[in-house]
Amino acid sequence: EVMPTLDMALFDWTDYEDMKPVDT
Amino acid sequence: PDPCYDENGNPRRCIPDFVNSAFGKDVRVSSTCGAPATRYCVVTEKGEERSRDCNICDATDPKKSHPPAYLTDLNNPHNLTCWQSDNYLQYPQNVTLTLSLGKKFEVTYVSLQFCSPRPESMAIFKSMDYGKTWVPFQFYSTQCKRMYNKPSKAAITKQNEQEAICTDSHTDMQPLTGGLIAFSTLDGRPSAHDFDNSPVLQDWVTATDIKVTFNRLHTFGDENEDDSELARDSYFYAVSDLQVGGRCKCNGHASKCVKDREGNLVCECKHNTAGPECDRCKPFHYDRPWQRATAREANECVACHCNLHARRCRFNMELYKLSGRRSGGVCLNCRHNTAGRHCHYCKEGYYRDMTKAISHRRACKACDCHPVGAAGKTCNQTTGQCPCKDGVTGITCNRCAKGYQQSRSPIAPCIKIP
Repeated sequence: EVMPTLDMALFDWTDYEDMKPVDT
Repeated sequence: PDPCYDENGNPRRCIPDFVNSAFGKDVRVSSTCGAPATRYCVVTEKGEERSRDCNICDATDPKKSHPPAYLTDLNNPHNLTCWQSDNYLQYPQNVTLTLSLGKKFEVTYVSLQFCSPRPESMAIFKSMDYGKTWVPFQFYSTQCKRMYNKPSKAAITKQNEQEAICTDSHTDMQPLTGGLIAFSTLDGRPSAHDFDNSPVLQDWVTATDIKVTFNRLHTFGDENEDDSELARDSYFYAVSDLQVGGRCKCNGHASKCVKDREGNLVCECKHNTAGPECDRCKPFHYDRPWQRATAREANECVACHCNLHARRCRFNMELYKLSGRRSGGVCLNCRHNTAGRHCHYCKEGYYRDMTKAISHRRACKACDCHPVGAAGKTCNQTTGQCPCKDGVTGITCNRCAKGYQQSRSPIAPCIKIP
């Protein structure tokens, strides 16, 4: 079973703005 | 066939032809008769009888002029043409002949054929820096100590091979015309038989310019007698031929010298060498140090090994010694995401695509580690595997592992399914 790729939109970036990729 | 390579294409020592490098070149002289027109007399001897035959030297009359061009023109023994100085220029006044060879030559001999009697004292100098500084090559005098403060015929040993000596040979007044002075640069020097391995003698024979200084005339001692004017008009320097025998200096890496775009004489360098005397390695050929070619070894310059990823490199002596004197080149500015002395591995953040040769411009692929799923940006250089966070899988760490699901936290993107 192949798992789906990580969906960047599902992450909560509130406390991690510095980690957030530019294009998300 | 190119003399710098054998029949199998392997490099071998090559040298330009032996030539009279003075031929056809301009000679600067400090004195030439004929301006204004003057009388000169040629002394001849028949038994005990001495007679003088007088003529006019006139620079404006081609038939009566004796210009310096006659020193280096075709030397036809049946029609000798002579340069001639003004009369009776005696010590401390000198007469000098200066010849620029245009580049470095390895000089084997310097010879002068006289129309007048040979000088009583003269010196030959060389320059290695196009006339800025001069080094004595050889002195000739009947009075070496008095004229040049040199012993007559000093012994040449291994310790003073690069030293000019003074000799009283070739200084006889006879013959009154046609006498020769020939200086052989290597004659009598102990290392001459092992010239290849003697940097001292290689340096000794190297010259860009030659200067001959006539210091004192030979006379019959009658110049101060009653008829001194006639006598003095008989004493001058006259030379029919100045030869500088040697080879264009190319350190064994060229078989000929040619004129470059600016008209300067330069070696036509082979063996990946460059410079007017092939005295350095050409760019990107610094894998081993430059060396002069010998009869045994061409010592060609070798290109750096950069797998087609660099255009520049430098030589490192320490690495060269560590390699057993085989390779010392270090590539500079490796491109196509490569790194290392030979651009032979992938730089950080890239991994090797084993389906392509290392010399391929796409031999290194970006790791492309997932910005959230990977714990860093550097992947395994061989497999391309990025370091994944707990519960994350995939080459680039872009999926949750089996039994995990995506969370909302970028710190722990995959959590165990309860």
